[in-house]
Amino acid sequence: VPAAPPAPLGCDDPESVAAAEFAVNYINGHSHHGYKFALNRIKDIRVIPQGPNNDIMFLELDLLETTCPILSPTPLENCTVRSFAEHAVEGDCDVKLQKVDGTLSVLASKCHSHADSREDILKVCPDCPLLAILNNTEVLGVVSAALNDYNSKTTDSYLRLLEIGRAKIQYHPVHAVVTEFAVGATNCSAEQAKANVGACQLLPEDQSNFGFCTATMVKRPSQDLQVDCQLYGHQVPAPPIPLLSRVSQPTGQDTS
Amino acid sequence: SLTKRVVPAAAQHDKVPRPVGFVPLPPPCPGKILHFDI
Repeated sequence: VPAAPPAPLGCDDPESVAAAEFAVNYINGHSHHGYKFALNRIKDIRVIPQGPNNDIMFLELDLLETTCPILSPTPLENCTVRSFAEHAVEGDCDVKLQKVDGTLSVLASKCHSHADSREDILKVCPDCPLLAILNNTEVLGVVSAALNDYNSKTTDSYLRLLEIGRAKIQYHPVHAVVTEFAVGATNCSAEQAKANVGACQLLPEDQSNFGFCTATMVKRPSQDLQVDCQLYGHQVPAPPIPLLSRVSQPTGQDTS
Repeated sequence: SLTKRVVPAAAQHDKVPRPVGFVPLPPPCPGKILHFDI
């Protein structure tokens, strides 16, 4: 009597979790924008046997944005998932993997990320500041002022803006703009940049030194700007395959 | 002479009785939520 087909894999089975973690590491390792994402839930898994010890696996994953920028060397397990009140961002990913003799590889991946709905946040936290769209003029102004302020005070290399990661604007109890943005070191010192900033270019890939800044500008009742930038030091970059888009609009984006 | 055997009353449940401590398996998918649902 032919052997009964194996029971379908459950989404919480160890084999499914291992495949999902492999997929999430692949997505984070091949994206160059925004933040690292962590696994929140395996929505579905389908396994299609191709032959002995050879399966194609289709995974549907729910991910959540963490507070670690994508270029940060911090291991994913040490990255905090952004809380609901911080205006969480969710990633929905469909991943196709192959498992041959127990070795996994990603064949394709398509992800869509979107911020949680503003109504949901305000329902739970009426005063929580919400994500602003990244080309908001107030946001652009604060990022520019913050980077200029940092470069005017640093004795290290002149930093250039890579991308704005996220920004929030709050109106009470004070009117403040909170921004996070990725930066890259250039081939100039801050002093040289004063003379000829046009000559300051990001360091070539084999010397690249990326970092991350947070800046808060309080506008009312009094003007105050706080900037903090951390450089990671040189890291060997993974091949760029943009898989998980940034939420540059609270409505999200598709990438594959 | 034939005598009719007494047949015990049918079990209360016409279904196969469940073993003691039977816990239905959770549905295979979706999996559990690790952080929170948005």
